[in-house]
Amino acid sequence: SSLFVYPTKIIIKTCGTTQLLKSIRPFIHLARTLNLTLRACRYSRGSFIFPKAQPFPHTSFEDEVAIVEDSLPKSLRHRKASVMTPSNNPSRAWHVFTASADVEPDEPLVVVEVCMTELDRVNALSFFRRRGDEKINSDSAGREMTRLSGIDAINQNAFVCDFAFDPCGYSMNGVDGDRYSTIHVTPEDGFSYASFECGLSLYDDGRGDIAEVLSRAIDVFRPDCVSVATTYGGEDYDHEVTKRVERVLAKKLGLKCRSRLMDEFPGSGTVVFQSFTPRRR
Amino acid sequence: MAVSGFEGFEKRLELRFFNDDTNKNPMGLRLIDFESLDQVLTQVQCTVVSAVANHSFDAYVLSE
Repeated sequence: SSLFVYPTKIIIKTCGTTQLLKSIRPFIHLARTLNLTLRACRYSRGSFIFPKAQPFPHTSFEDEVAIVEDSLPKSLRHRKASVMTPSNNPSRAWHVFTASADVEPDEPLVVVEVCMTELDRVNALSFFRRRGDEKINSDSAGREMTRLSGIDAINQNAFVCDFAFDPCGYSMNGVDGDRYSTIHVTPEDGFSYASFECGLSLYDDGRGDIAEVLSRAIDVFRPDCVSVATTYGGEDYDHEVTKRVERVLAKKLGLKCRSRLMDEFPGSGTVVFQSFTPRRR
Repeated sequence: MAVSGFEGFEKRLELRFFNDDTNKNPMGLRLIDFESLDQVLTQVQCTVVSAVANHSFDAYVLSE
C-alpha cells in the first residue's frame, strides 16, 4: 500500500482488508485546517479476489459509494459511479466513483493503473525472502528484490523507495520530479497479484513514454491476466495511447485485448478500461 | 488477513483540493504533520514502513 501527499492532492492506495474509506473525513478535516477546500474525489478499485473477506462497506460497490458520498461536502455536486464490466469476463470489472465541485476536469496527469494476476512463477520468486537472509532488514531485502526483478529498470530516472515483507511480498514507490509510480506484489501461487501505477503527462512524447514504461513493468511480472485503467483527468482522451497499450501487451506477452470500455465522469475526465488474456494457442 | 489468501486488488482514493492560495502556502497538504497522518492511517489499519520525499511530493510505503 502507498500514500502520496502533494501540495493539493492526496492519493492513498491500500490492499488487503483495510478500511480505506475511513480516511476521507479526516483528510478533508486536516486540509481544512490548512485553508484548503476539497475540489474532487475519485475512488476506484478492481474486482476483489476474495470479496467475502472484505469488511463492510467494501463488500459491495453500492455500499462503498454510499459511504463516500456521505463523507463528501455537498459542494462536490458533479458525481458519478460506474462499474465498467467486460462482457467476456464480468468478474473482472473496474469500479469508479467520482465527485467534483467543477464540471471541468483540470488534472494534467494521465494515470495508468495496471492490475496483473497469474504472474510468471519464476519471476514471482524474486519477491520471496530467501532462507537464511532473515537477518537482512526489510529495506535491504526490498532493494535486493528491486534489483533482482529488474524493477529498477522501469524508470531509471526515479528514486525507488522499496520494502520487502516477510515471508514474501513487496512494495515500492518511485519518485521522479513530480511523477510518482508505485508497485505492490503478492507473489504466492494461486492468488499471485501485482499492481503497477504511474502518473504520466502526454506532452514531450508522453504516449511513447506510457507504452515504454508499461512494457518494462509488464516484463517484470509476465502475467497471464492484465487489466489497464487509463484515467484522463483533464487531458482529452487519446486513442493513440489506447492502441499503444494494446500493441505493447500483444508484442511483449502475446496478450490479446478482450475488452475495451470507456466512460466519462463529470468534472473528473475519462476512464478507459482494457482487459487482456493470452491469445489462444 | 483474508481466509484463503491475501487480497491483491487494491482500493484507491484520490482527493484533490483547490489551490487558490498556493502563493501564501506553497507546501499545502505537505504541512500536515506526520502524527496526524499516522492517526488517519491507523483508522485505515495501515502503518508507514518506509518514506521518501523530494521537492514535489511525499511518498510513503504502507503496511497493513
